[in-house]
Amino acid sequence: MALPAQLRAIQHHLRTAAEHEKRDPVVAYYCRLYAMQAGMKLDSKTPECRKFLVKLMDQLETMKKELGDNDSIGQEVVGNAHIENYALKMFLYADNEDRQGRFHKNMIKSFYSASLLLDVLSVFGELSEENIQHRKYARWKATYIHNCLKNGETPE
Amino acid sequence: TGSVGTSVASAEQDELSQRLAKLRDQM
Repeated sequence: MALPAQLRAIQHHLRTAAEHEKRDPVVAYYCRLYAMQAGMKLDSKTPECRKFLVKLMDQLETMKKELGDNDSIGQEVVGNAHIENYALKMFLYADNEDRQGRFHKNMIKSFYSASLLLDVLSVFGELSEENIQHRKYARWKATYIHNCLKNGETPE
Repeated sequence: TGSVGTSVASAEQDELSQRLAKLRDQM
């Protein structure tokens, strides 16, 4: 189902969920949970948004049943650790490539996905100051390096 | 139709909120 324009702010989280459907269903589940919560704050009034969010909720409930015996889904603290470890793994990979001066699409995507997953971490509660800084840095780096490569410049 | 539409909308919104709360409670 097409994403209504009013919910554009969650499109990348939903895309990350789709990319992890098979690779890491726990990541997919929490990306969709974040998108659901954020989407309801963005717009759950207009009919097309409500229809989209109902479908997303159906998907979440189905995933919940399928993954029910997984502790990362059943226990919030385990889920939190799962997402945080995954986000930081992506961040460290991209940061290492950056420090080695290896600039490419994969490392840009890893910086950006790390920032999205740090958004997702907020379903478990307030982000730590460290994670807020990581998210800001990762999003800035992804944008900066993407623009450098687009303009044919070498990132510092 | 305006008021009916609004009450349907808010009923559906409430239902979504309840489903989300239930999903989270089971975590």
